[in-house]
This record gives sequence, C-alpha cells and structure tokens, in this order.
Amino acid sequence: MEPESLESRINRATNPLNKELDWDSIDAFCEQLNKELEGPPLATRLLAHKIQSPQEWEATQALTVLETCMKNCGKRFHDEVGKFRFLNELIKVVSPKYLGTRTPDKVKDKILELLYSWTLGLPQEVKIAEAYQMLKKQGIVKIDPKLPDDSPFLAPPTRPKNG
Amino acid sequence: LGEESEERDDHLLPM
Repeated sequence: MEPESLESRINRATNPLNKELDWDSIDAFCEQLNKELEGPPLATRLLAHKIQSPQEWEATQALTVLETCMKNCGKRFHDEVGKFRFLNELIKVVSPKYLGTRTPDKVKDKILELLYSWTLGLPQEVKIAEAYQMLKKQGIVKIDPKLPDDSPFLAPPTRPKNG
Repeated sequence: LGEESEERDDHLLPM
C-alpha cells in the first residue's frame, strides 16, 4: 500500500461529510506524524488550518484530532503545540479581534477547555499557560472551564465501542 | 543557534 501523506490523512479525519468521528483516520494521523521527521510542525500547520474552518463540524473534528494527538503523541508534538506560532492560531479563533465573532461557541469552548487542560497536564509548556493567562486578562476566559470528570489530560477521549 | 533564533521569533499574538 502507498503511504499516505499527513495532508490526505487530516482531510479524511476532518471530512465534513463524516457522519461520526473517524477514529481510524484520527489514529492514523497521530501515528504518521510521529514517524515523519517534520511531522509535528507540518501536523500543527494542517490542524490550525482545519480548526479555523467556518464549518463547525470540520473544526470540531480537527479539535478532536488535536486532543487525541496531545494524548498519544510524544514530546516533539507537545513542543510544537507549545509554541506561540501554533497557540496564536488557536487564540485567533477565540478572540473577537480576529475570528472569534464568527466562530461557533462550541468550538470556542472546546479550545478554551483544551488550553486549560494542557496548562494542568503539561505545566512544562510555559507558553501554553502564558497564552491562557493572556486570554483571561483579555476577558475571553471568564472562569476556568469545567473539565470532564475523567483525568483532565491523560485519559483518552471517550470513544464508542466497535461492534 | 537555529533553535535560539526560532525562540526569539516566537511571540504571543498582539491583542
């Protein structure tokens, strides 16, 4: 079988025509970015683009991919997400000065929830905490989001059982 | 050196 590019994998994992989350494609994207030398920087660029989609379902799927990769991929990916270069792309989506006024609330809430969970789960990524504090100072985060009951960072997202 | 200059170029979005 031909190896697929990260780009074609993210397109499949976030396809707006998907009826439900396509876990096989999400996992395949995470696995592949770990294998490639330039996987993490390329993956974060692709994810940022999808997260900024005006289509709520496409953005939601991209956020699930991001969340899953943060849980399953290693430090190389964490370090890439922990750069302002990527964090700024998330900030743009929630900030009314950028795309925030036309972003669905569900997408904004999910981004703030993810950022907050990473400040707890990855305290060594100091830029994530700095970005989150800035959003608080700007009044974009009013109170810390309530995280799901399972562990805020380490537990994988709930996924349906196959079959 | 590359990493250092990347670090210098990595700024939080102006708000």
